Amino acid sequence: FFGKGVPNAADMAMLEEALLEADLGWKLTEKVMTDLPALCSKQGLGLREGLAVVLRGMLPANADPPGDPRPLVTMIVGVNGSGKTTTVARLAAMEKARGFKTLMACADTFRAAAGEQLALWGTRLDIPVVTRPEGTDPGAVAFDAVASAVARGFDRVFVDTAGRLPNRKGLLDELSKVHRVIGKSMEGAPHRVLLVLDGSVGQNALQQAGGFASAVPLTGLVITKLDGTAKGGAVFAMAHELGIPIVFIGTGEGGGDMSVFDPVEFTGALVG
Amino acid sequence: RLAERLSETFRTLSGRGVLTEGNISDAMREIRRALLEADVNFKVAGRFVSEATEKALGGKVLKSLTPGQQVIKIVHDQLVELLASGSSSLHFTGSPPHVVLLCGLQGSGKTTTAARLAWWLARKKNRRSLLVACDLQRPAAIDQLEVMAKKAGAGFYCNRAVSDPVLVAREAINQARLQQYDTVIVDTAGRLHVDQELMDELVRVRDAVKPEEILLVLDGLTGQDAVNVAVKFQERTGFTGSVLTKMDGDSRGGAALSFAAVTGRPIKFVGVGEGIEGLEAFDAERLAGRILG
Ligand SMILES: Nc1nc2c(ncn2[C@@H]2O[C@H](COP(=O)(O)OP(=O)(O)OP(=O)(O)O)[C@@H](O)[C@H]2O)c(=O)[nH]1
Ligand SMILES: Nc1nc2c(ncn2[C@@H]2O[C@H](COP(=O)(O)OP(=O)(O)OP(=O)(O)O)[C@@H](O)[C@H]2O)c(=O)[nH]1
Ligand SMILES: [Mg+2]
Ligand SMILES: [Mg+2]
Repeated sequence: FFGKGVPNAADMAMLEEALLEADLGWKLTEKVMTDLPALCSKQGLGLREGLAVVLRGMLPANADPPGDPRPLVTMIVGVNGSGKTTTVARLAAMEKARGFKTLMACADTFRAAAGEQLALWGTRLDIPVVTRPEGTDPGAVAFDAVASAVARGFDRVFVDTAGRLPNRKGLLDELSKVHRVIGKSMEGAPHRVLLVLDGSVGQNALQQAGGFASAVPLTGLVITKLDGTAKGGAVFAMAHELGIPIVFIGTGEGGGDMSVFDPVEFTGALVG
Repeated sequence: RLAERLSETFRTLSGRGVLTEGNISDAMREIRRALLEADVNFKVAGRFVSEATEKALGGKVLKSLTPGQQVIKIVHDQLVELLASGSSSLHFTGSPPHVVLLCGLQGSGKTTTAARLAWWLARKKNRRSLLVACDLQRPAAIDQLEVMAKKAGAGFYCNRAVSDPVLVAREAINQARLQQYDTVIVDTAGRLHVDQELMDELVRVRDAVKPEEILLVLDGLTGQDAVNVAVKFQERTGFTGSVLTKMDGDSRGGAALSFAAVTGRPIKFVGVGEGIEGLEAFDAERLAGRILG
């Protein structure tokens, strides 16, 4: 569907369903449906091309601050099971492949076998990992890892944290503390804070971002599990609403299954 | 809140408590939006609203309620009826050991559910469970289940020397018989509903242990995709019900309605926390109220 020329009612109806099905939510879907006909006729575009323009225009650009701190420290946060640990492994693998001396740290000292999980990734990828026993203060692990990275000349540090739901104020406070402690270990760190979201997340994506943003300054979003049938539209809507750029996407469980976010590919796939 | 939004819709109503086609359709637009915001699948929400509209048009007037309250009551009751379909309890017939097979997407909460279920069965049904580590794929999955089993006071079986979960499952059943466990809970690797190879593997595990209960563990934060996951898993496994996890968060949980509507199967448990006690029996009334917001 979506032929060239004036969009007809049937095409618009199909488009509306596709946007809802992609988890864009009814509000953003209505906005797109309202803006689209005028844009298509004004720019002489077919429905699909016009849609691509509208959607891409809604995405905030990635605006990583300038500078080349060594080590560049990235903190990974997000709700339970979203794919944080696997993201730490995949991003570390990407950086190592680019020639950077990379360290992974497991500041998840709560969940069963969290340290073992990241340690196994370290062995698989030949990347050093800092872990501590279950129950250790997560701030202490993060502090030690970053201090060690500074002392030993690492270029990249990725800090994994425990999953938490954004309505748990105590857990958000813990995250703020880990963030603060990392800053004590190295001034300006962490330089990146990435919120990891499951691609199949629904409208709760907005609460997740709001909650985590209240605890730590988010620099970017990672959408995982886009190898499924979910389109990640709720993360798109949240990125648009809160102005946080999407930086990486996950497309599988292997160490190489993460890529830099491509807005053209992503918005094209949104309506299938 | 929905009640406020509906009272706004009905504010200009002149009649006394009478629902007309016009104000019903206005109200149903608000209901549909509320359902979409709650992550109910848009097709499920559409059908739900059509059915509620018919009920509202055909119903008798409840003089004690305002028009807005009448619509909410119709919608609430229909929601509870849909969510409460099928039996929410576990059914174990024949001689033990009785097997519960857990399946679902990556990260939905299966491993944690295995341990929580063992704890719940011990406390509420006086059952002794053997937890079986059939996720041979995820790094440290076996370790994770082993730690959780200990926390739950349950038995634990694994075989780190093999790569076929079917083998582990079969061995576990024998072990359960030998050690007289009445319940076997099988944890499996997360898998995509569209991964044919892994879905085939799940069916092989199922056929090897012949479970009394097959539970789809579904993340309560899931949006529109819940219907795809539910339909595909039902096609291949014929599951008996689901567990809706992470409902201690602030997700409205519309995925539950999507699940119930497209599968006709019951939600049996709700995950309300990471700890061993974080599992509750499903309550349709509570979930209906939460979905409607
Ligand atoms: N198919 C697919 N699975 C993924 C992807 N990313 C992560 N996973 C899987 O999702 C599951 C959860 O991943 P984890 O990395 O453990 O998630 P987490 O956020 O660290 O989880 P917690 O620490 O328990 O909160 C694992 O089975 C991963 O293999 C992805 O992009 N695609
Ligand atoms: N807050 C909360 N967290 C939960 C709940 N259920 C599971 N979790 C957490 O969600 C994360 C994923 O749970 P797992 O049990 O590892 O999920 P899984 O389905 O076994 O994951 P895979 O084996 O990778 O597919 C963990 O951090 C759990 O502690 C719940 O009901 N509430
Ligand atoms: Mg993790
Ligand atoms: Mg698991």
